[in-house]
Amino acid sequence: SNVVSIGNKYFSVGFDSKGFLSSISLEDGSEHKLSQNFFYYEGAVGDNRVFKNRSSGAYIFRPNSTERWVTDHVNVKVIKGPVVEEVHQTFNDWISQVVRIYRDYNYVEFEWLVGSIPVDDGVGKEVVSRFVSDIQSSNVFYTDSNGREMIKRVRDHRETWNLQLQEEIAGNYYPVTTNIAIEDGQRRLAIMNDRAQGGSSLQDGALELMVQRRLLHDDAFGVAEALNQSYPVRGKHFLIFGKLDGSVPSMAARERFLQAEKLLSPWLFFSDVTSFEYEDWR
Amino acid sequence: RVHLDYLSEVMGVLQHHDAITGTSKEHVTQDYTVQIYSALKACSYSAKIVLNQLTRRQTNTDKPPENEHGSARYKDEATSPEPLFTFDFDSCLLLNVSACEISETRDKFMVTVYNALAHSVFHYIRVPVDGSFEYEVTDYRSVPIPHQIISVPPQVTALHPDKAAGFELVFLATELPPIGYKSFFIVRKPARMLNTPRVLFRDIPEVVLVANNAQMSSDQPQKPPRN
Repeated sequence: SNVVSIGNKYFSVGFDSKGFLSSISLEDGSEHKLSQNFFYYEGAVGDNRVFKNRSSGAYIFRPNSTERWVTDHVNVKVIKGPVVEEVHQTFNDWISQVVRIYRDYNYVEFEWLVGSIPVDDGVGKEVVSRFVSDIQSSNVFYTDSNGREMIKRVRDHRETWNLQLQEEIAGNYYPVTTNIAIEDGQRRLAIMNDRAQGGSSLQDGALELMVQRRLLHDDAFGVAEALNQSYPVRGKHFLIFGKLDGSVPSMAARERFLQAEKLLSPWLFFSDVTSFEYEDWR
Repeated sequence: RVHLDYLSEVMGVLQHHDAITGTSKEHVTQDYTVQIYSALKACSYSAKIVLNQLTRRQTNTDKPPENEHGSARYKDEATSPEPLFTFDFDSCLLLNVSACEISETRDKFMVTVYNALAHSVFHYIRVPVDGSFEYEVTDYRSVPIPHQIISVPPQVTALHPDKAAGFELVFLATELPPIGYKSFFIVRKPARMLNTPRVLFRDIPEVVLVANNAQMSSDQPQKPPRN
């Protein structure tokens, strides 16, 4: 029932009594609202004869507008040590996550594990991790372009024609290869991923990334199979939060270096040296 | 070269839009997995040979003869003097589910960290280990590396219950040189055997191993790498 926090010399993040991420505190002492949770969209189901009856499937993301939170209470295990501090969160039988802060890194790492997604209820599910802050992003968010420059996205808007969205969720989703971000002139929140995912900002201050999907129907675009395999998937999100003015290094530099370090992360090789003494090896 | 070409070809196949987006049929996806796995294994085998030749050169105390271009190289690796020691460099393809046969079962193992970036980085290393032991992590200067053993969530070990021991050893690898590598010597011991006195060689200067010229020099003071 206690509120817990983990952190390092750069910042700390707090968790509320229900086990959810609730705040982030920067090194200048300022505290900001920041929460994270998992939920899923239910996939649309239809006979695919006309557009409005299209099912959500391998090619298209088409929720039926139903958004369901996976839990209202998270089981939490807190581990603190000299190198890394972690909060192990168990959301339900098929979603868990480790929130991690290393001693010398200025970002928060979220290592999620989702699956096998149950479909005993006959409902296809598209699982999303959503971060909510108090940043006033004014309908604007940014996604990367295949790891290169960031592109400005405006919710419910296209640059070259008047848009009337029929599907307000899927219609605001964009490809996120490495980075999605929001800002309000003072602060910036960026979520970087370890693989290409779909993402959006469906309300001011919020960012979401789809992490896993399991659907029971084909969408009739050619694959002729439903995305109905029960694989568990493990991946990482990296959260960078900070002030835009006076931040050294700048937020953009922090994101760019982290992007390079995660896309070209070090390779590990293991060698059995059982027959050697350390001095020989040295 | 043959193995590299094989991997290149498979990577070419996997550039197909259905392979990238997940819109291929299930059995096709499984075949993609088989192809990329076998190509990686083939290149891993080649890399092992290349790295062992590199080790052989670096651990030879005799200076190899120079050729007409002035580069020091044995004409025939088979005729070069026997190395002081050799070992294999293996990839653990199950690291994404916190499992690695070598690090979880061996009393002594080496972790080599290769930095593919053109600038120096530091990186936290996570190595799957058996949690019933204590560990010592030492770099090539005999400097003990602070580390932490941390449990892996049971949901992760459940993915491979027969392979994952359920713990990870975490330590910071500092100053990984650009396009180069560092190695760490890791020993597991019962807790009572730890903290035994050891001679420290702190006066040995930093040695930077760079992959493209594969030289090891410690005679001259090393300039810190420019970031």
